[in-house]
Amino acid sequence: SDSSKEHDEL
Amino acid sequence: MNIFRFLGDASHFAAIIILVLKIWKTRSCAGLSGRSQIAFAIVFTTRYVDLLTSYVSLYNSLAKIIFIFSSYATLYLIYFRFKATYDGNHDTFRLEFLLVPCALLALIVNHRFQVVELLWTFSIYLESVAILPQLFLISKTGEAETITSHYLFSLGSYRGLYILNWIYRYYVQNYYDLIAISAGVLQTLLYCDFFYLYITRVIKGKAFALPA
Repeated sequence: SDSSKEHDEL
Repeated sequence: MNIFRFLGDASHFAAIIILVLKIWKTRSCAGLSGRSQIAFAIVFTTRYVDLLTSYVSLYNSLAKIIFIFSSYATLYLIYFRFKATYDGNHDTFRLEFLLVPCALLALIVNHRFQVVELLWTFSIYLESVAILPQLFLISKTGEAETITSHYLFSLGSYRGLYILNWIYRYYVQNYYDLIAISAGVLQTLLYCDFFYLYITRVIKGKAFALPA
């Protein structure tokens, strides 16, 4: 899935 | 956190340190695009407003604070401290040509129509093209100081490593973000021409100059 809920990258 | 992402972040930190050291040691920001640095300051500011809304890790928060702080420190060095050495005559790329399309695209192509998310999306699009004024400046003058080319190589490597990180995350964590990936690929492609010249010239000890 396109996991876009959390942006955990910088 | 995987090795590619860690090395990517390390490369990003290195780029910023190289940039600040170059300005500080040479007492000059000649050859640097203030407009690209303005774009990066906007990128970090709009992306990291989530510092206030979501916590990922201490590493993540510290890195965000450092990126925001260093981007404004760089602007201070270019536009105030060493303004006399700033190459404004050659730094003429119109930032609105990047800001407006990125803002419009963020409004159209996003994951969720919500303020923080739209700012994040805008920052992702803007980062992908933020280096264009710098590349434009180099194309106008036809050359770059060796240390400036090291800066650009570090910055480009950061994005290249992030692509490896996304490939890894796709296979290992089944995680992917199409907006980040497509913008990141575009960003990396913009560096390819530079990478070629960097490897063929600077690594061999020659000055970075565009082919006549």
